[in-house]
Amino acid sequence: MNVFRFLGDLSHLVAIVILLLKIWKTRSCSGISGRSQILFAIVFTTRYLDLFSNFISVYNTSMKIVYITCSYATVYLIYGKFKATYDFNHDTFRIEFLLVPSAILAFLVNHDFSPLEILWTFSIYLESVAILPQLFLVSKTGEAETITSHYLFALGSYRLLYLLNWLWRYFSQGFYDLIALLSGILQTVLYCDFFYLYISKVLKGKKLSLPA
Amino acid sequence: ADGDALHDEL
Repeated sequence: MNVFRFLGDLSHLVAIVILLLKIWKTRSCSGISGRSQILFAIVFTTRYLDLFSNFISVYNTSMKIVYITCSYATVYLIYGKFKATYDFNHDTFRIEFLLVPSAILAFLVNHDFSPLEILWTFSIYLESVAILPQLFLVSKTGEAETITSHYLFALGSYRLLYLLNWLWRYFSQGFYDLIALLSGILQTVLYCDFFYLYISKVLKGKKLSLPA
Repeated sequence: ADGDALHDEL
């Protein structure tokens, strides 16, 4: 475990908790894409199926449980408890266009043609594009609440920190995983314009609004 | 499981 990976996991955890708290405290999921949250729940489910069969460390198992629990709780809050505040008019990105290609690619390009490995690969490909419905929603509404932009910044930073973690592991252990690396690069690239807006606007106290 | 199939990252 190196510092980049630890900070990456921390950033990911902060993002997930920020979102859950935002919805719970404001009792509203306005500006949040339920579809992205469904995709994240699928990502964690398909990636952590080895939760009980494959013990790596207390840290690893407990973080997986937290991620899965929080992601399902978030989906429940959006589509269950606070569905009256769900912005279904704008949250219209066709997630089947993300699910099907990820599934096909997972069958074609993977490290090992076993069920667990193909599901892991599917979760990696899906995670790289899972934020698209959320970014699409922000672009359609033209703005995002400040707390939502903090959520997106933490979420985007997590995979950026993982890229640094893989760089570190390559030079220190000669370890690399092209599937995770290339997906992580795509995932991080999708946040670039958001990162620019966040740093140039939100950090100066302005609201995150996209140029109309 | 052999090394590479074992994913130790989250």
